[in-house]
Amino acid sequence: DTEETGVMDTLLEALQSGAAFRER
Amino acid sequence: DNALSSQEYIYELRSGIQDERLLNCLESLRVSLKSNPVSWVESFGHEGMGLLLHLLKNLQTSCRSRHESMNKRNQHEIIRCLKAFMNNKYGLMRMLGEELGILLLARAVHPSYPPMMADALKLLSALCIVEEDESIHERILEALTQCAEDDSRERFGYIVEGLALWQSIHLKVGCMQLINALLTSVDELDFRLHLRSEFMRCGLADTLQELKDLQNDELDVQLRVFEENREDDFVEL
Repeated sequence: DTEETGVMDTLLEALQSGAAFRER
Repeated sequence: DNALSSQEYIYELRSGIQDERLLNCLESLRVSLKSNPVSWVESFGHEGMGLLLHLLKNLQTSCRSRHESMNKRNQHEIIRCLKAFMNNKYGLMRMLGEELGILLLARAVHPSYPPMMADALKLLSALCIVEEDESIHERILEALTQCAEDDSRERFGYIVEGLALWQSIHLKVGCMQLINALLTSVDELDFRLHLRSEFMRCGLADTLQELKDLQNDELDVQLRVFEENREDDFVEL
């Protein structure tokens, strides 16, 4: 599924909100 | 209306354009990477990503001191292009597969140009938490270590310096994000304790209270993550 877009935006938002760290 | 095709951008980048003309080309490329479908990005990326990295490497090692400011702006614009390029699964996987890409981003983590450093920090943080690549954390640490050795610095020196010296909140948030990304990506308690203690000895311990005093919402999110993880590790210990 190389067509998937917005991948970096999603990662950056998760970092900014802290959600990326809570899931770990 | 003046947008070029993916192959025309490759031709332009290969032609050896410099300074203002290169900057115009990169700015236009960034818009195209953002606004075109993934098929366009793939068509550009086949050869274009290597060209962008090659250009960035040359600019980072360039000694044209009279053009220092333009040089930095071009480096920054390439990093913004890479960000747009990586905003889809194809581009992200391509970048993860490029050893040079990680190293060049780590080299851009340098306080001499805070806006670029902030963007490089954010991209490295994002790559660090990508689940598709289990070795990425180790590769980012290696890249930071190699860059620091080249400059005869402590490997987290610039990251902590970015927290302490510059007025840019954007940069401080980027520094804390990478610190959190590096720490929370480690499974082993011992290694987390080791990395955190290395950051603290490097100057983070002296800076934390000042950062809290700034009372900035975005920064507070990162500081809370840092403290919560530190407390969790303390309990686990």
